[in-house]
Amino acid sequence: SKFQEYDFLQFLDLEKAPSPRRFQPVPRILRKIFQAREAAAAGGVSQDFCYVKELGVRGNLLRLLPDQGFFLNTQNPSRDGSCLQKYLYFNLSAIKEKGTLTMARLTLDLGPRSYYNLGPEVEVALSVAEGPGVWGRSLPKPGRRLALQSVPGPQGPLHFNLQDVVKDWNGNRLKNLGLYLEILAKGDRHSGVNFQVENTCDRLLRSLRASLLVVTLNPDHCPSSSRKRR
Amino acid sequence: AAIPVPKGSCRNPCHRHQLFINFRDLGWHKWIIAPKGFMANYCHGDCPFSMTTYLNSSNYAFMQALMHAVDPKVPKAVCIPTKLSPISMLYQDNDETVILRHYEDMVVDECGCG
Repeated sequence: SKFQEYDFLQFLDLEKAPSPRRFQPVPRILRKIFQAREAAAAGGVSQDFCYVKELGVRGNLLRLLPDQGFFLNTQNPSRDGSCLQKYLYFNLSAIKEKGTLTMARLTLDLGPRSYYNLGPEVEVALSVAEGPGVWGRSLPKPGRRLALQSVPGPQGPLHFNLQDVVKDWNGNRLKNLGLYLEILAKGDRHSGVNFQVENTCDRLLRSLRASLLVVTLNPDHCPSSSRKRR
Repeated sequence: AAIPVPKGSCRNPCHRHQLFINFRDLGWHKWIIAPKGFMANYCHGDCPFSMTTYLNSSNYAFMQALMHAVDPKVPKAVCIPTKLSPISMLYQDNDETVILRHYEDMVVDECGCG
């Protein structure tokens, strides 16, 4: 009863004790960094906590934001090869601490790797989403193109470093981020591989997961690199 | 490593003691993914002036002991951390966000008189 939880949490820069409904899976990269830092601390190795060497950026807080968007089509592949379109939505207002954003990395998990189940090549197009309108009445549309990448045999994770998002957030702290994702299948519809294309699109619809890894640097905890700690 | 202590000079010299903090005891296991807890150390023990030559001690400890000798109302030198290490925490907030954060200078590695 003497445990003043509120005061302790304030010290840790937390407003209150979180009470998540369920634990999210811990992404491999965060687990790897955590284990490396624990091992270094246990071994007494000095570390720069304001540099994430695994990602090659400065920062002292890593946050993995889940995608809260929705699919825009769940039909079979269209004639132009469009496999799926998804509106990706990330709530950036969760980043409450002061400081600068040093990295925003989007990860698209295209499903488990399988040696036997290589699908046809797909093209992944990522754009800034325009809309949706007031109360989400109109559907989001693709705006400024951020990335276009061909992926042979779509499996496993794909990473996109979103430098523009970093600049925009540091300029005027965006409350949220909406992205338009389109995946196009590049199968030849006249050579009997259409079945494979449909299979791949169906699999991607079921297994596609997106997340945004953001790294922030708090100047209070991380003085500029020119001022070396004595 | 054990520090050789002059016989009869001090029964309870300054050194670090271990205490395991289990997040479950605080109810924090509901949101902290890892670690489950951590082995923390705290400093405890006496710092009589004769000991400061044997223990890791600051110049401030000498001044504090000198002041205490002149005026006993001034507190003695105390057992303080001289080397600290960080803690990394992997936790989840209410927005289903997974967060990895480092807190510097959280665990006492070495003690001394100060």
